[in-house]
Amino acid sequence: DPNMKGGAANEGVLANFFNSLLSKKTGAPG
Amino acid sequence: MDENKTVLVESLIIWLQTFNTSAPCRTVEELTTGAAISQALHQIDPAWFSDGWLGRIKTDVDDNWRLKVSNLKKILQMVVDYYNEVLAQEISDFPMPDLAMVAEHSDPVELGRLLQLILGCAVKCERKQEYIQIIMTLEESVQHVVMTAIQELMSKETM
Repeated sequence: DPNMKGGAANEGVLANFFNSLLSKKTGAPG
Repeated sequence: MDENKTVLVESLIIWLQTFNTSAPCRTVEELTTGAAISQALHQIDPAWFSDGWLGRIKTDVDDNWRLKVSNLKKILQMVVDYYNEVLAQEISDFPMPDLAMVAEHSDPVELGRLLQLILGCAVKCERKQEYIQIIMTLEESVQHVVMTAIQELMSKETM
C-alpha cells in the first residue's frame, strides 16, 4: 500500500529530525 | 480564510495546549491577550520568564487592544532577549511578528510568527528534552508543521 509506505517514511523523517534535535547541545556555547 | 495562512498557527495552538495553561488557549482570539503564551514561557524557563515578569502581564485585558499590545510587547522583548542572552543566538533575520495586527485584528499569520518564536525557546531551553518528547506524541500532521517551523527558525539564526 503506497499510502502506508508514505506514512511510514514521513514518520521516519519526523523521528530522525526530533531525535537529532534531542542530541544537540543546549544553550549558549562555552 | 486561506488554509495556508492558518495551518502554522493552528498546529502551534495545538502544541501550546500541551502546556495546560490556566489561561484559555483554544483559539487565535484567546491567545491575543498574551496570557496563555506568557504562562507557557514561564514553564519553559521560570528563571528567565520569572514570577515577577509573569505578574506584569495583565490578565484582565478583555477586548482592549492597547492592553493586548502592551502584553505582547513585553513577551516579544523578553523572548528576543532570551535568544540573545540565554541561547546566544541572533534571530535578526527572522521576520518579527506585527503585534498590532495580532492585538487589533487577531491576525493568524502574525500570531503564528510569535508562536514560532515561543516554540524555538521550548526546543532549545535546558529542559528541551521534555518538550521535544511531548511534540513527538502529537499527531503526525502537527509534528510536520512543528518540524518545518523549527527548521525555518534554525535557518535564520546565527550564533
